Amino acid sequence: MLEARLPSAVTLKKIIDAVKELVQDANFDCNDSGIALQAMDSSHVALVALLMRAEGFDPYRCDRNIALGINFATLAKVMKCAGNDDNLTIKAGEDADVLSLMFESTNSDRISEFDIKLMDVDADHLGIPETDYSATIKMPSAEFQRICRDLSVMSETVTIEAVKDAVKFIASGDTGSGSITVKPNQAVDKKDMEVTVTLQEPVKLAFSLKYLNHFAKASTLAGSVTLSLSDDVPLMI
Amino acid sequence: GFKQVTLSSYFTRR
Repeated sequence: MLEARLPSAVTLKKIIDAVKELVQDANFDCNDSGIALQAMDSSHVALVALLMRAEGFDPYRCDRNIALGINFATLAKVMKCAGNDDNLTIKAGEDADVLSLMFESTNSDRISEFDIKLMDVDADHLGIPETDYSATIKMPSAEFQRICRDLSVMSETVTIEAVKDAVKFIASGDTGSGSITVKPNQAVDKKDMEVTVTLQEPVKLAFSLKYLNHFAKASTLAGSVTLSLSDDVPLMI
Repeated sequence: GFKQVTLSSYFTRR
């Protein structure tokens, strides 16, 4: 039995909005520490890993481990029906074949209830190896989203070059090229506006902007993003 | 040219 109540639905709305282009069908793995999602996109180019800790819900109850197989396009449609400030309760019975979602407006004058059919999603759990990255860049997430969007006008791929005291985003295509250089800024007032480049050694790698733009949709969830790069290993965002 | 690689071989099946 799972019953979890989120004080405001906006968090789950943003999460689903951020992953729905990448994840078709996947399991919400629920246990007493929270709800986890781990899924690759259909072309196996990207992996989404998410944990919603039990502490973020009130109350949170999960009697035994349960995997809820969900079609994320359906869940995204249902989440559109929730108001940002509604409190949201998700429930799944013992051998549930539906996930129940309830949205309650702040003054409880509107209660919406949806059931979405659950499906069997056989997904193996992948181990993400611990990696000591050559370069780790921390920057405002909105800025990263802006860079990915801007450079998409020039090319479908972006080269990210991390050197001492700077990170450069370069896009070159048939019509021309563009580059955006971001430099570390110390002692900023807002932590989220900080830019730091931690370098073990310089690194220069190319990535598909299609996926970076998908990842950047999660920018509304956190003010700061960390990019970790090393040769021959996936970019960690 | 840019060649997109997939992740399949990277992660360990647990």
